Amino acid sequence: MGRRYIFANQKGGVGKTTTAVNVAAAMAAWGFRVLLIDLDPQSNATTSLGLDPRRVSPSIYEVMLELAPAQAAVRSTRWKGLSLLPASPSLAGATVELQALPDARARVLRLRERLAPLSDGYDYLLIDAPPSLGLLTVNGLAAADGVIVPVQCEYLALEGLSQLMQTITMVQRSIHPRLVLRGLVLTMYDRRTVLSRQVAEEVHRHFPRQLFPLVIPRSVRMSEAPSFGEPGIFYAPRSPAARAYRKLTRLILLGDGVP
Amino acid sequence: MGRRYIFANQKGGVGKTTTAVNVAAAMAAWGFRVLLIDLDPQSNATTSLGLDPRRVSPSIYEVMLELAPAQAAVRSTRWKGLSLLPASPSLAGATVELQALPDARARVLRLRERLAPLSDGYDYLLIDAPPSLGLLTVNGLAAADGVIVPVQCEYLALEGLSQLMQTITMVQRSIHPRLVLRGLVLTMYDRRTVLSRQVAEEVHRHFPRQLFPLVIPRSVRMSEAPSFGEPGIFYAPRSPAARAYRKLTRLILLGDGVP
Ligand SMILES: Nc1ncnc2c1ncn2[C@@H]1O[C@H](COP(=O)(O)OP(=O)(O)OP(=O)(O)O)[C@@H](O)[C@H]1O
Ligand SMILES: Nc1ncnc2c1ncn2[C@@H]1O[C@H](COP(=O)(O)OP(=O)(O)OP(=O)(O)O)[C@@H](O)[C@H]1O
Ligand SMILES: [Mg+2]
Ligand SMILES: [Mg+2]
Repeated sequence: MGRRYIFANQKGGVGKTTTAVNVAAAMAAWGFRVLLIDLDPQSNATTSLGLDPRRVSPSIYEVMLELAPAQAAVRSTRWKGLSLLPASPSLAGATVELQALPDARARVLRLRERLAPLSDGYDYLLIDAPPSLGLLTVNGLAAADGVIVPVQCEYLALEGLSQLMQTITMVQRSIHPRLVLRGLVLTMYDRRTVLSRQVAEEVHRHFPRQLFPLVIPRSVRMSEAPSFGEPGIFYAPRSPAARAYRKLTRLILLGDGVP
Repeated sequence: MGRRYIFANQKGGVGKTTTAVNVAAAMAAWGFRVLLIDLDPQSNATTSLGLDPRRVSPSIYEVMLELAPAQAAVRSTRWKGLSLLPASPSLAGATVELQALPDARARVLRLRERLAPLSDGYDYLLIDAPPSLGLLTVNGLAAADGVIVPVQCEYLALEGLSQLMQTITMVQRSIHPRLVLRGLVLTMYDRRTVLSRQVAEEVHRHFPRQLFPLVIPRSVRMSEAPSFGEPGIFYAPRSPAARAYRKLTRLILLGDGVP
């Protein structure tokens, strides 16, 4: 049974996609079978692995609407062990279609049902969520075992954490009691600014046991990588951010008790 | 009749809130009567002006659901000429409630109707949109005269522009033919990186006539300002980013033929 993690935070631009892509890549490089699932209509995870979201079909949209089985949408990538369930812009329409379902539980459990047949084929299934707490993200939370929360080292990124925690609690209480907060990870840390340090201290104060003991430094190499269609840890393997993503991945694997 | 602009881009973290807040502040400082409307459940524009979104009531949520008239939710701020129609986290629930309305046009025209009584009291109404192309943003597009698109100087920020343009075209064709693209503005430009220059060139190539002829430089002073509850142009008036926001505001006012 593959472990399933979702990278979620409704604050935009905090590094959800970059973290999901690089953790997936690091795990695959160490021999794990990983499926990255793009659950964002922006399809940035799909682009980051070199595919054109406008040309992928079937994608997660067809899977969510039961037009295709999940396995039919899975694609292999250039990297051994790393597979992708891509998104396309049509995913923006899925929310309205799911909202129209008569049964409230069916609306939020659709992704979990559609992914169930896939779980045994992978060691990890990693979900990249959109910047919202709407139906797509709730589907992702219901389908995951744990939540990994990237937190940008910016003041405005602090604000939304309580709303996110409330949503996780709501999902635990209503449909998925075993969902856990796997951890928070500080991203785009700039050691030259006081702000980064202040935000890091604040997050540590509120989440002392759930904050991964590292920071992902700001590094332009990370933001260049998507234009080459490859994960930052392959594009610039010796960059400080790449080293930090490998450390984060080791901590996730160790915490899971994976050999 | 006040002019209405929406700051929209579904890509997260590109500077929508920062741009809306600083343009609103600059206009108010030059004597215009400005209403900033926070249409994002994250309520970052509300926080950026020093209010606590969890304590504001009524907010835009009650206005959208016809529980309170817009005027009742408007608050004055510390700065003369600058008023705020705040958001609160409850706004996240508005989408589901609007979606339940039987008439498709009523769903997307709600904000426009609710703001109509306000227009004469202000020179400008500026709307800060959430990072999505869902019902809230479509309501904002239907209520606006023009769209201002902040574009972060990052590769992934380029990807989503075509989806945004398609959504604007859809709104023009279905409900609001007079909606215009007022302009794009490059944000968080870092002149030390090749990436910023490449993205700027790419945006200029695709939108030569609609790109405002300036860049908003990356500046930590801008991201510190929200923690003090004040716009960056007041918190750090001599910073390069503050100067750039004043220039942007001048260009908007000049283009509107406003004395
Ligand atoms: N460590 C880093 N250093 C520098 N830039 C980074 C870093 N991590 C991510 N970025 C860049 O910051 C931007 C935002 O990151 P990303 O797109 O991963 O965030 P996100 O939370 O997935 O955004 P969205 O909310 O739109 O889904 C991207 O342009 C990305 O390339
Ligand atoms: N010129 C700038 N220089 C440095 N930091 C900036 C600048 N403009 C904005 N920021 C910071 O970048 C982050 C993202 O900006 P902002 O929140 O305004 O974007 P947004 O598009 O409104 O995000 P969302 O998609 O979550 O609504 C914030 O922490 C903000 O303080
Ligand atoms: Mg993303
Ligand atoms: Mg915002």
